[in-house]
Amino acid sequence: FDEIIVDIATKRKQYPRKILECVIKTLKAQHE
Amino acid sequence: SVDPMTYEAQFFGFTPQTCMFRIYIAFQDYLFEVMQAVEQVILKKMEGIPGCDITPVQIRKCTEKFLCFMKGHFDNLFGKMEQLFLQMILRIPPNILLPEDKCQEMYPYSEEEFQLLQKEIKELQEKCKVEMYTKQALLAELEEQKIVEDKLKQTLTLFDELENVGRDHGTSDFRESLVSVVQNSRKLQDIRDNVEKESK
Amino acid sequence: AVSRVKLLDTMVDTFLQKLIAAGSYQRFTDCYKHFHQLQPEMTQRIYDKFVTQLQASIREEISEIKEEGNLETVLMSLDKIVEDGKKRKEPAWRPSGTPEKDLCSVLAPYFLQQRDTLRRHVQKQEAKNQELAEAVLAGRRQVEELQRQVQARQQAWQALHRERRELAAVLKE
Repeated sequence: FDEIIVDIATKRKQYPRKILECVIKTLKAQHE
Repeated sequence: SVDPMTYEAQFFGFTPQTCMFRIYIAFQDYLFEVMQAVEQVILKKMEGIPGCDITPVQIRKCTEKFLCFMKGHFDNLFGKMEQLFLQMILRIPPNILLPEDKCQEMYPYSEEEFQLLQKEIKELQEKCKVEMYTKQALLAELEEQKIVEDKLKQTLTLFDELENVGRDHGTSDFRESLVSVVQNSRKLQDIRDNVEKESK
Repeated sequence: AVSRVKLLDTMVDTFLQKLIAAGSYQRFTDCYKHFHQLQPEMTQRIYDKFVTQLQASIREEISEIKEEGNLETVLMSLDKIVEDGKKRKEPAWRPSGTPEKDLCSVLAPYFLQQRDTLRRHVQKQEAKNQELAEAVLAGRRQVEELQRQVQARQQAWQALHRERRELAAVLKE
């Protein structure tokens, strides 16, 4: 249970930033 | 129900309960270790006491008695400390937002609003394309107009040159010159007719 | 506000004090009664050693945990975050449990930026196209005018041509 909590919390911390990087790349490419 | 304290885990990288469990186990191990050391020392000291009638089993019972007492207090005190830790140290107050979640406060977007935003962007992209095509079409027509205008101007120039030719040869205006040629030729005809008549 | 690190140290100290107070020398000698009767000074020394060792081990453990998890820095940064956010009274946002939902606000600023860029782009292009359209209309008028002029000149020449043909006919006679 503890590992699941830490795993989810870590994803909540890291994934938005990672997804953001991809989205920004996509937006830039679209713009170009 | 257990509070998983996921928001704290997001900040600390571990769950506060695990941290406390880790501290509890470590403290408890030390308590046992120190008790064991105490017992070892006492047994060793006893060996050095002549005629000592205390047996190691008795000492073991003393140790267990003291440890049991200490362990009871230890658990009670540690439970209180753990509560304080979880409430005052390893806790994100409910009114606090972590920096990485600042955007949730600044841009509270629901899924519906977000979809609307994406729809608006798609429409704008379409509009962008339409404007680009319009621009190309307009530029193409301007290009065409330029060619047509050049052609028409060439034609007008041609007419001008024709007139200039006429002018260079003494006839400023073709129409008048033609009229005068027609009149002159009619005069010539009359003269010729007269001449023929007189010669008869 | 007391810093979390200070709170932590205070709590551990309190815990130790109370633990030691519970495991008093009195209690210790009650348990090791016979040995204490035989060797009272030794018992005192062993008890003191017990207390010192227990305190040292627990304090060392706390330092290790602080060291390992860089806890002091983390707790100080939490102090800062709490200090910065203390104006807000109502409960703050928390993850909803649906990542897609939570992501909307993360991505929103960038999509808003893209929307604004596109808006500016469209407005700029529309303005440019407006000018181009006017230029095209003016060009069309210009072409019509030139066409009219050419037509007029052409008709004049055709009329001339007819007259010349008449002349030629007359002259031929």
